[in-house]
Amino acid sequence: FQFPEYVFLQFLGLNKVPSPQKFQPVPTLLRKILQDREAASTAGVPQDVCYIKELGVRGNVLRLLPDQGFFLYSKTRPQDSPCLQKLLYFNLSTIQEKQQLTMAQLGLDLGPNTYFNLGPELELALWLVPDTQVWGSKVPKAGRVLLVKSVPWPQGALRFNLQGMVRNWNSHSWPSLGLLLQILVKGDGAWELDGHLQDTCSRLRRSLHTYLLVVTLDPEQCHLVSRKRR
Amino acid sequence: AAVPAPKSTCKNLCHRHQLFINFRDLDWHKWIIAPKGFMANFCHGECPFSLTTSLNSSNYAFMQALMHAVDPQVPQAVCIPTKLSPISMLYQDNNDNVILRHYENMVVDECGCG
Repeated sequence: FQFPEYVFLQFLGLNKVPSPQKFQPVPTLLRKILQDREAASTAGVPQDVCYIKELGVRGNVLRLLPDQGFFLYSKTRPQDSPCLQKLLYFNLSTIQEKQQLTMAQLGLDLGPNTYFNLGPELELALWLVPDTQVWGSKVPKAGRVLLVKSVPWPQGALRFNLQGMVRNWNSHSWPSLGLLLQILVKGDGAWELDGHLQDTCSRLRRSLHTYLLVVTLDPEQCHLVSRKRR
Repeated sequence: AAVPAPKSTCKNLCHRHQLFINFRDLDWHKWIIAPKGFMANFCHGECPFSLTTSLNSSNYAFMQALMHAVDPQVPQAVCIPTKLSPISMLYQDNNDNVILRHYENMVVDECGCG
């Protein structure tokens, strides 16, 4: 008897058996959602599998897409350039066309949040990068500004809602998402004098971890709640 | 006329059979992060007319068992899941995406005749 493995894989939305080189870290949020679901199942509590109460959105599939982008290094003096520039690249091609995107959240982890070893204030800026197809040949041009925000550092994890930007997403016209992240150190100049700036920037580069959390809804398994008529 | 009750031992009556599939046995533990396996419980057993009402049956199962007793051409009531629960799976695909997916009605909790 040969178990029809491919049938099961198709059921999961996969084409072939995944063979990951290493397991990606699973964020606490996903583990919590999973544990809550398992506890509810064990207790026999009825569940709506098409609503994720922890995020307050409808959907039955959560995807954590790792950033496949790269750092950009400037040839100018560190004082004259941003502390950190990174092109964030997220491959959206695995999301099937029929699935409806109900949430997209960018996660930026800037290292552990601590009261010790306090650093300067940071200014974060995020741009949409169109035409991610041409990345291989040249440094892409930044498009629309999505965010400019000042944060104290160390800050821990930050989350930004990109739902408005990807509302009209579909996999044919938009197989990937490219963003340009720029982090500037805000200070009175003292940071630049005694080598703190470079130290801060290299620490940021080491600790930066970015991901995109995407929630989709499979209309074959779930139904969108239609608006009531006024 | 009285309908003769077919003989069934308790062992053969419709009930839930527990079956656990360990993902390690299928080599799927390399990409499925959680759970460790799947409770592939199934329903199996007879639904004799005399016990249809006591085997967690629907009213229709009772009627069908009665009709089958009168006319054997009518199929017997069958042992089916009557209560199912969802599962959530956390796995990793070929693009290093971590995916948490909820599936409705995946695990058989209770069986009955229907």
